[in-house]
Amino acid sequence: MLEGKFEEASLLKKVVESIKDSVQLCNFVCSEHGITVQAVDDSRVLLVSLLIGNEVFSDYRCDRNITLGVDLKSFAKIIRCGGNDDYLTLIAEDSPDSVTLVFEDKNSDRISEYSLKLMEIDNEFLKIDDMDYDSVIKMPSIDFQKICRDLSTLSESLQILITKDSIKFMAEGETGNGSVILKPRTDIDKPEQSITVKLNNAVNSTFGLKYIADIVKGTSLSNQIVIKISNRTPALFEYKLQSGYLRFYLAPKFED
Amino acid sequence: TGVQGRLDTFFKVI
Repeated sequence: MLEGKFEEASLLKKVVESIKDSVQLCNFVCSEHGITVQAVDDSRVLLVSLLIGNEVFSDYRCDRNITLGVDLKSFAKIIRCGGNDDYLTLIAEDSPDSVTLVFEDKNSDRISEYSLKLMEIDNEFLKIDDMDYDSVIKMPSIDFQKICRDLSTLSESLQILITKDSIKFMAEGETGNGSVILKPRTDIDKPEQSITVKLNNAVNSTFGLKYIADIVKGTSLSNQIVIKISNRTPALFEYKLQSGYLRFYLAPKFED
Repeated sequence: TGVQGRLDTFFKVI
């Protein structure tokens, strides 16, 4: 049996809102360690990988592995019914047909209970080995979101160039071009404002901005985003959770 | 502006 209680419903709300436009049907695999999701978008360009570690929950028990096949659009509708600050408990039997969501308002005795029918989802799994990346950058997630949104007004593609002392984001379009250059900086008082670059090799990679527009929906999950890039291989965009992560793997674009 | 790559090219399906 699964019983996982979130101190605040807002965390799961944010997670679902962050991935529901990238993937619709996915298996939430629950184990004693927490809940994991891996799913690929229909175009097979973007992969979502989620771990909600058991330490995120104020109470958590899962005696044996349970898979919850969830339609995220329906899940999102139900989860919006609860308040952000409510306790949220997920409950499922060992071989469940449905998952129950219990919202408890902390300021009153109101308890709301919803159940979502589950689906049999036959999704394949992509094996992702640990890789040595050419470059790892860490920067404020909100800045990355703004840069991508600004440059998406000009182009469908975002070019990222990384050298040891700068990160350059570029977009070239029919109406004009744009670029934003960032330099590494350490902010001792506000570490979440820091920008770091670890470089093994200089990077020059290009990505579709429509996919990046989906990735940056994870911005509210973490102050910082970690971007790991190698030339000509998928990049990893990561928002760290208190225990766990939301990762997106995005295949690059190539020159014709 | 380039050809969009696919994840299947890089990751093994299991």
